[in-house]
Amino acid sequence: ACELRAVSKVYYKPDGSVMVEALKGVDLVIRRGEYVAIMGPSGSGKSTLLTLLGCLDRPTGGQFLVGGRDVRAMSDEELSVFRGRTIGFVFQSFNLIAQHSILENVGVPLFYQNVPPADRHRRAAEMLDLVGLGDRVHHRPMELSGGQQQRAAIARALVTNPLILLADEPTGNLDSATGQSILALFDRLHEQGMTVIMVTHDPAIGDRARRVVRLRDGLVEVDRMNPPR
Amino acid sequence: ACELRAVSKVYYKPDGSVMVEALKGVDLVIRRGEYVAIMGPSGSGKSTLLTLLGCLDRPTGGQFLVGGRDVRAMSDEELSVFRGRTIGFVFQSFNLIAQHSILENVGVPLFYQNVPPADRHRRAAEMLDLVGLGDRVHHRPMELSGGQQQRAAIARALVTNPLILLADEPTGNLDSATGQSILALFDRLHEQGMTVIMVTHDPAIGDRARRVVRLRDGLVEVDRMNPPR
Ligand SMILES: Nc1ncnc2c1ncn2[C@@H]1O[C@H](COP(=O)(O)OP(=O)(O)OP(=O)(O)O)[C@@H](O)[C@H]1O
Ligand SMILES: Nc1ncnc2c1ncn2[C@@H]1O[C@H](COP(=O)(O)OP(=O)(O)OP(=O)(O)O)[C@@H](O)[C@H]1O
Ligand SMILES: [Mg+2]
Ligand SMILES: [Mg+2]
Repeated sequence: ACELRAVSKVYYKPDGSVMVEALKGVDLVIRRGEYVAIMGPSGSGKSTLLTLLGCLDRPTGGQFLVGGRDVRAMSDEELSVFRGRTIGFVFQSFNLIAQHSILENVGVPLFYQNVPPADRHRRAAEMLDLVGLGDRVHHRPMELSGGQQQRAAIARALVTNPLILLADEPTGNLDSATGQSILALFDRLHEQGMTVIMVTHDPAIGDRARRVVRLRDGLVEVDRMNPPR
Repeated sequence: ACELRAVSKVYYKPDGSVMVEALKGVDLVIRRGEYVAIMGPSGSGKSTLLTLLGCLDRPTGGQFLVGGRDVRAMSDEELSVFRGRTIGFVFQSFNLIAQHSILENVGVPLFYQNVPPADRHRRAAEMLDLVGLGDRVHHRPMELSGGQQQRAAIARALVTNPLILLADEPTGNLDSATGQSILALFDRLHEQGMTVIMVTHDPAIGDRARRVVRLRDGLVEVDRMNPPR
């Protein structure tokens, strides 16, 4: 489980003064196998929260425990190893490497796991096929549409078969039909045990999750279970 | 009016062979003051079409007439002058300049119109206020949420009071309430005479437009007027 207790995140100016209090005291427990939608207004702290949950950054205050262990007790290297083994992250702005094809891009997390090149390419190609990009594998990000870049970022997040998927608005650039097929893929992986934590602005997607956490101004405003589907 | 006749757009590989036929023969007439939603599957050619309509690129084949004049008869410079005077463009990936605050970013189109600095800053600040970013004007793009970056891109597109707004999925990163306020702003400007051409994946936004053009595989599949609101 991931557990946040009174977690705050402050962005500072270069002179050390406070620029923005992005999270102001978040209490949240997410257990293995959950399917949580994180919603709320633009600027309310969703991406910041997801970044902390993904161990890509540390809280300014409060406690963040993963598997019972406070991340403050973990070095940057330990956190990085944990992240590589456990987490798949889909960024709101994709963060694909411009100079590489999406086949290479999707293979990068496997490279860090010391998977040999032939297996990397095979698994990356399979994942790209799953998201409907089988005929675009040699394109670089700038040679793709916005929704194709988004799907490549999703493929990269899933290629290591992560225990936890953190996805920041993964269908924002997708038409309804393509978005539904991506959500169906997430459902299948969730049924196989993957934890899904997804930021979304789409109420219909919020309804598909098992639980909705709604932020406002850096605080949790709502945290409730959805009625069973 | 903008008129496309049998317009094609091909992306080539470095060796000159065809990589992708993004548009395969588009016929389309859009008149002054229209409000058109462009919809269709991911990869169907919407951003490519918008880029041509915005005079940011030229067709590979066919004719594209603006105000009755074929763009092939216009030099790159003439096209650029026409674009600066007439068009406001919201990019799917925003294209904000990382090193500048959003106040400076939004002022850039006015700089190219030789507007003096004090007026540039005043008008940029007003536009940022209109999109709800009045308290973020000195932030640089990386110090903003995804939806805030999107709104800054929208402000930049509107700061010159363009005759034609071309917007590529302008509410994709916005929660419902913020998205609605942006669409209400577009409505007001449309009532004052601005032509609106918007790519969207959201059927609800398609319903708000006066007309929907739906692409599939680089061709126009549907082109119909919406019932009056
Ligand atoms: N620079 C490029 N080089 C090669 N192919 C490209 C390039 N840009 C786009 N494409 C291809 O052209 C097609 C149309 O792309 P476009 O960006 O217009 O799609 P779109 O309808 O906007 O999709 P989305 O809804 O995903 O944003 C896609 O199949 C894409 O792979
Ligand atoms: N690097 C930064 N420096 C300063 N302020 C920041 C930085 N990154 C984000 N912020 C601010 O922190 C707040 C929360 O940002 P965050 O990206 O978490 O919002 P969000 O809920 O994901 O919004 P959206 O729905 O628009 O993506 C915003 O008000 C934003 O302006
Ligand atoms: Mg965000
Ligand atoms: Mg597009």
